[in-house]
Amino acid sequence: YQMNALCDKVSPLRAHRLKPIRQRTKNAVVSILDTEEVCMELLKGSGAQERVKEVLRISCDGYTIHIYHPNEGRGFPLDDRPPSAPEDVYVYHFDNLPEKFWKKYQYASKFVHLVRSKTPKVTLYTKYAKCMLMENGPKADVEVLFYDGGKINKTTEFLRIVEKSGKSYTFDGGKLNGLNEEAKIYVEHAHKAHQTCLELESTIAAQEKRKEKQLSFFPIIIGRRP
Amino acid sequence: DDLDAEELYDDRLESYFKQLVPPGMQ
Repeated sequence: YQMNALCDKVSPLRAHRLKPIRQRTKNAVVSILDTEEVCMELLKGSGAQERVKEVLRISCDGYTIHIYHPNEGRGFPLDDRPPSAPEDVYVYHFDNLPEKFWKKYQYASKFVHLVRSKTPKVTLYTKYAKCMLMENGPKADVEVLFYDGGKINKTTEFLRIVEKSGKSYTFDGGKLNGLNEEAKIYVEHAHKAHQTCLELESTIAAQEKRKEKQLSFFPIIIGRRP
Repeated sequence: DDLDAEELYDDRLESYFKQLVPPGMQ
């Protein structure tokens, strides 16, 4: 029995349907590959001495982690793709990943969550707005862009309204006190569009389950701008 | 291991996010 477990800190990441990207920071490069795997390249050294010394390659369901040290531990200069795996690769399951890799896994997970929160899963064009339900479900973020310039963002933590004039309000959950008539209309419409997106998501997901092939029906776009 | 997730935000990431959104009201 482990007193600490990775699952107490983070859920297995999910990178299904996310588009490829490669993003570097000071000491690492995190990528979503076209296979939907997530790759972390850890860098050591600076300038011409900079090398990719360690690679974590995480399956798109987050459960399988391949770890290797390129060029027999000497590393390779940073390239535009991760160095390929040598023969001696350590393969771990999410449940038995050694603690020294947890922080790196959590970092990859945080990045994936950020991308999911910005990736539309359901896009609905209504009479007044484009409503997007994002991939970070359950309780996914919602972004409603009104054709007149207004905007609403809903997350589990806050609701932000931007009126067409540019004036904005942020509410930390709970009641929406002191809203003017214009903002009330925006919120009401956003709420309805959000509900419709959730219903569409559930209907499409049910159809998707009936199919044997693992072919995703998402993202979906419903309607068009009037 | 100096992994700072805040560093991830930059212009390149913003333009990637914009590409994810279906056209019409970007």
